[in-house]
Amino acid sequence: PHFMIELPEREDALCFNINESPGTIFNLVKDPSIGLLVNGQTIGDKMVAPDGKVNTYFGRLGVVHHSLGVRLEVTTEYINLFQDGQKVKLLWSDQASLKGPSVDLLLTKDRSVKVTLRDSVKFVILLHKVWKMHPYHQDYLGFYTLDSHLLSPSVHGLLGQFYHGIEFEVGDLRPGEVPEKPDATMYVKGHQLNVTRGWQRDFRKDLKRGKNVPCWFIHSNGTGLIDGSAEDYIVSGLF
Amino acid sequence: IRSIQKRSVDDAKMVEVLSVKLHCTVASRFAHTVMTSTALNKANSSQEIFFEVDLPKTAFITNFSMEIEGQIYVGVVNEKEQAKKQYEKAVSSGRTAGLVKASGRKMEKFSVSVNIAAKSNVTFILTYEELLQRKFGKYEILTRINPKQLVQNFQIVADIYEPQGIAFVDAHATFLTNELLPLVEKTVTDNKAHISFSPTLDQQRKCPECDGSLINGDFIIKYDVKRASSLGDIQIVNGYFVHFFAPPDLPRIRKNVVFVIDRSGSMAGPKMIQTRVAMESILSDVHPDDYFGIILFDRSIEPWKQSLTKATEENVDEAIKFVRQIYPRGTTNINDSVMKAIHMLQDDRRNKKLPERSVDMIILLTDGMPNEGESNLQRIQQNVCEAIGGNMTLFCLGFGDDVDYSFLDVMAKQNNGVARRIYEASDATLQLQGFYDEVASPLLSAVDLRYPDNAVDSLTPHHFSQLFNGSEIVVAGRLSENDMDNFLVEVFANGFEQDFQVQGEASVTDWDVIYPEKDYIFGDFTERLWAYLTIQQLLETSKSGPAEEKSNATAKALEMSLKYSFVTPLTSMVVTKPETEEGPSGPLIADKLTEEQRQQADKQGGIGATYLHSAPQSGYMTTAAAPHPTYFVDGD
Repeated sequence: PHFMIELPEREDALCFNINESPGTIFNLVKDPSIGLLVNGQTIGDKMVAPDGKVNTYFGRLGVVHHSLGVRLEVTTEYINLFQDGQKVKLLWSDQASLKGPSVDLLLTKDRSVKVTLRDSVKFVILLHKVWKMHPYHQDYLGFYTLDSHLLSPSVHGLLGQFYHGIEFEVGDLRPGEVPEKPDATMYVKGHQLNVTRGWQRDFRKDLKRGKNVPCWFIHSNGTGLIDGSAEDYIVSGLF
Repeated sequence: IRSIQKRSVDDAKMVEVLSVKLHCTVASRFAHTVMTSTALNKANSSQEIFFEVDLPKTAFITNFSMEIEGQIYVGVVNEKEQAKKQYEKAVSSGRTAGLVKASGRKMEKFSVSVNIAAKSNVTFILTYEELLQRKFGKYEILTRINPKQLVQNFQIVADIYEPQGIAFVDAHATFLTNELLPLVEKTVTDNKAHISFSPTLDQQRKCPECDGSLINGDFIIKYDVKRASSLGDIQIVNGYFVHFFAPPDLPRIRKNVVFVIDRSGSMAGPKMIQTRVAMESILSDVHPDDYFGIILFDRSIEPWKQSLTKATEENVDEAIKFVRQIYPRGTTNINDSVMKAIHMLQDDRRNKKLPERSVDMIILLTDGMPNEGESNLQRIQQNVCEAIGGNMTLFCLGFGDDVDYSFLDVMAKQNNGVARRIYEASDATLQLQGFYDEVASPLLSAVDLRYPDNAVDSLTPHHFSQLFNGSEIVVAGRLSENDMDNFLVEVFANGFEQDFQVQGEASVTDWDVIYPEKDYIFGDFTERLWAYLTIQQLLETSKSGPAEEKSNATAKALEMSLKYSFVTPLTSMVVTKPETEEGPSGPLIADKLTEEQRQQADKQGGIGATYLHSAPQSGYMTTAAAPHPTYFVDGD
């Protein structure tokens, strides 16, 4: 999956990829003070493509909010919402709007589910539908944080650690391996990283083609940008 | 010609296309094309038969008719609002109507359908006219053909009459195989050419046993005329005159060009890569005598150098290295970037850094709406126009669908330039280079064509900021007196090293003498050519002219469109369809899309049908949403 931290005030963005073997579960957001967890499990392609590239995506996402008593499971097939011992199962082919005391959920058929957890976080999960007969690829999910300002300063995780901003500087722009993607040096979190100008896609407005967002790409699974290494965010279960 | 087709495959076999004929007559660059198609409904029940034609965007439909069982249904050109009412009435009563749809870069689609009784014939006849534009030293007649099935009588014929004499004629098609190639017949004499292409049923077949047709693609005729006189060619026919001005063998004049390149975040990805590649190529092509500057902009403005630089090999190499390093970021500040370019040219002129005899131009490339600095579009246009003050030319390239094309179009026209859409596609690099090539070699600047005040009226524009190599200036007018003995024509312009000044007397062109065997070309084509040019000029004034002239120009353009039966953006052609067994049918409407409507249609999925109901755009979004960070994870 590709991770993107867009910083409009700096008119810039940071991005990195994390590639681990399919099935790995990563912690994306963790706010222990309110008991919030967002975890994602990766899936791979159906088979290795002729170019030998192994791509992974998120195929299953789990969200738990202990204080609110909410548990949400989103796969490429269905959406399960548990709240106060009650379970609601929705299919992506449904169109639904649920309003509860702790959670609001708006499901747009075959496209997205927007979730608002009362007084904590708002996010949207996109469903990327791939042609069923595609020899290699399969459906996958995208996770977009819409509002995180109510989370505590202790929020962490692969995405969560950036919710309170990040300081970085970029300099020494120079030709890269590919002419259209220059390299530069980034100073971040006390590290000096070789980064490359590139772009990744934001699919919120255009689910099919996405919108290119220019960003500084941090190599090696975001090493140097993220706290610790990608392995540190691997967890054993979705909840 | 996409010609006649049927909804389902089985039913389609019950429709036989008897003939498809395209006859194009060109008289002094004015092309009059008649497309005729006849089909037979072989079924035992009535069927809906479709007629679809791609015609050039620069053409105006002048007539459309259908002949069904001996009855002819003729189109009438109406004011658009009036036609719209008819259309909406038909739609509200549940009846269908035909439409012109947006289609492609050069062509637009005309599409109608009609219900035909069992064992009956239908003949569709569509006529359109256009003034062929000279680009890169050639005129081009483009016909798109896709008859969907084999046609018993298939024919493309073009007759070109050019009293100046024909320099060359090329005819080719994208679908021509070695077998089909000899079927393109071309006869060229001094001042006329005849081209025909008429494959038999068997020659149309993809293979001996199959029904698929090879005939699918573009049929293109290119030609140019001979040019001997520096004054150009003036033709006076039936009380109207037309002056074609493109003198031969002129040396190019030096130019000073500032490229203003958008590098805002929305340019990320292929657009930025294609821009870099195109700029590398364009910079390599800048003539060593020219001066150039580069300004990159997003929210900030970054000039390559603070003044223009001579295009020496070393400077070009350095500039190429600079453009290779453009990367996208930030928002879009069009106002300040264009103003910077204007000031750069003005400062260099003032400090005598630029050759005295040279032309100044700015080429703006952007893909988005201004959302930084001045974002009110009208104020940007006003600022730019006031700063330029008619002393330089502004060309605007709108990359993709997110930019408001009409904003760029008006701004370019207010400053003697043109705007061009660059389509997001794999060939965007070539589109950018192609545009630069068109304007790369100015031959004359401040071109002023003068005619006797007392002898002519209703002149089309006759002052041009530049004449580019391979192009042509066309001026037409109406004669106010019959005495043509002293019809003095003068042209003043700035040339390479000296002023260009020619004068001469025009004489009446007697077509009967030049073409004695052809007593009738297609009516009063010189008058229609004048009307076509005048309407185009009025339509431009109605968009980009001073406020007080806009409504007058619109009213005049509408009046002339109705008088000469041109389907322009102000008019529609309405054809009343015959009644069917189910009851009366709604009218068919043929419309002309503006580039903005085409862009809107492209955004909505390529069909222009919805524009008929869309509200007019009266204002612009001038504020951007407050920025807030976004964090996400997704897959490519």
